[in-house]
Amino acid sequence: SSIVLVFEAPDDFVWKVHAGQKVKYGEVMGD
Amino acid sequence: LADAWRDTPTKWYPLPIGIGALLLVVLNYRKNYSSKEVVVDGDGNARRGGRWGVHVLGALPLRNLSRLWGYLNSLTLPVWFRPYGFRLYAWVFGCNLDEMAEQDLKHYTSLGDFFYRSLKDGVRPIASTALVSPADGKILHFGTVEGARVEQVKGITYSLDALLGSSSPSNPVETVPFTHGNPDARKVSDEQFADVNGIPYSLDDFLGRISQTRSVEGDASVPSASPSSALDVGVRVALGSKEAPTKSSRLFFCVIYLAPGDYHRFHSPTAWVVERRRHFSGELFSVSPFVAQRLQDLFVLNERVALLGRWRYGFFSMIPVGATNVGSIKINFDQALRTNVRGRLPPPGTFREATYSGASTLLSGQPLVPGEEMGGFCLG
Repeated sequence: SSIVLVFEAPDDFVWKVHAGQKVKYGEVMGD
Repeated sequence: LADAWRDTPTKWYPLPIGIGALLLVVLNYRKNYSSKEVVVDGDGNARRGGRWGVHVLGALPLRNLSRLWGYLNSLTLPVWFRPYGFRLYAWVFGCNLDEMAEQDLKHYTSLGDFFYRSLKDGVRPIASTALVSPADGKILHFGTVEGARVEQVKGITYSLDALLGSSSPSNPVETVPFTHGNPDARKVSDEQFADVNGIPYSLDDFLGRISQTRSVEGDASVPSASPSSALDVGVRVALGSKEAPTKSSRLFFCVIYLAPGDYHRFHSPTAWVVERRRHFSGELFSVSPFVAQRLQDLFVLNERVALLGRWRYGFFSMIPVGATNVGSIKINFDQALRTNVRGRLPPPGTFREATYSGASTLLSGQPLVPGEEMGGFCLG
């Protein structure tokens, strides 16, 4: 299964993850 | 072998009429109901098409297999077997049993029950950033939506309209009535919205800049977006109108893959308001990274539930996508939703829509706070 997020955000939105990274729910993804 | 290959004459025999007729029936069935590939045109409309890879996978009865898998995993296991069986499963797939809310493995009646386990309170601290992960899993891909297309993997894109759905004369929407069937479902009154689950949230946390977004409309100083721009598509889809985008926003996307051993419930990634859901019945191809890199339009072909709404920066959507082993998607605040049900597939691109405006008249949708459990994936 997969989850896709699509959202509008300001231009200065910064991802705090990288492709292939394992994450747990509640972990930082972006800010 | 070489002599046999070279010298053995080929003799043709007529097929018995019965077998020939059966083959014709099977081929006709395949032609009518099992041509699985969907091609998305420039306007985002999905239609049947033909790449051989999809035909091969589409020929497999994946939906039936998924339901059979779900049935088998719902069978009650002998109590004595449960600790051994679940420990073996946990060892094979790398589950952390210490995180489970219910530590007694005999409590889980079936593998499906164990698969949908909940976690102890506090084992997943929720970060205080704008966006947190909605699930345990692996980041497959992320980036910005360019030209109304989302990148599945490097170099392979699919249409945002096809992913989220769009209503058009050629693609009629079946609207289903929605009621909160679950008496425990949280209904947030206008007075309560600022105190969700004991956490103080202001109206601005949920809606934020929406009012500013609207005020931009008609402002000559703001460059007008073309009708096909991704931002306009997202906002239009979410709000059901032709809202003008702001000049300093973009559409971002991220794909998270949940492996078989992962905790399979999903949570809200931010403070947002879910306004509607669109259920797309579809295929149940595997969504593993291996398949995602090879099967075009995978996330547009598979069964999924698009939850559309708003957050403080504008449009926000979350789309749980089913797969062969986990075809059932649950949404806690939408008890009427039924996925992976028996029956013929509707035409590609069509969906059933329900709106959540009754959950809160002020917010016009279902408000969610970061980390709040939203639902999950079940086996089969």
